[in-house]
Amino acid sequence: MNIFRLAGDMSHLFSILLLLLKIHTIKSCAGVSLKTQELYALVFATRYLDIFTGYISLYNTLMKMFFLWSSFTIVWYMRYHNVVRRSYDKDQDTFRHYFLILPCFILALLVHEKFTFLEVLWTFSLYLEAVAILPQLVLLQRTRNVDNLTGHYVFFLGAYRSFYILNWIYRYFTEQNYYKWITWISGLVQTALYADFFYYYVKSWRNSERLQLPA
Amino acid sequence: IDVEGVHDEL
Repeated sequence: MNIFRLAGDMSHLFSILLLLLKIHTIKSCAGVSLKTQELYALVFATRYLDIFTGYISLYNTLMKMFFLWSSFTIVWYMRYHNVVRRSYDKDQDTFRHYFLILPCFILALLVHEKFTFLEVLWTFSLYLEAVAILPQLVLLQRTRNVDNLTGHYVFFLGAYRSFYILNWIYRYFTEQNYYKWITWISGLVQTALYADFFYYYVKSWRNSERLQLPA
Repeated sequence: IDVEGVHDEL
């Protein structure tokens, strides 16, 4: 564990806590894409199957359990909670997320480290995570006016990805034989998707005004 | 140390 990976994990944890806080206390999920949240739940469900087969550390196991629990809790809130579900922008959140799942799965069947059940699902989760933010970004672009919590949520998700890139660079130079092409490339794609959002986020922060995205 | 087939990142 190095400082970049810890900072990345903490940003990830913090982003989810922000989202849960918003949903739980304000009882609103306005501006949050259910499609993206469902994709994340699928990402964690397929990636963390190794929770049953291997042990790395208590930290690792607890984080995995948190990510699994929180992603399904958020989906549950948005779909079934009496108050929260009414604030969901269903008509705006129209990205066809099913179209992301199949290509990612086919790609995982073709490009992977090892052709085993867990390994293919793990690879699928990496590809899917890379594009899972797309419905959220499309929703932000559509609604344009982004409330603070949703903006911070996406910002910290992007920070998590950026720290992971620094972590890979650090590990590449400090560990022997550490190279993970699949993880790196899908991670880079994922981080690149945030670039546009980051630009407007930092701009609004510097002008200390509300985040507004161009149409 | 990264063992083959073990993913230690989250």
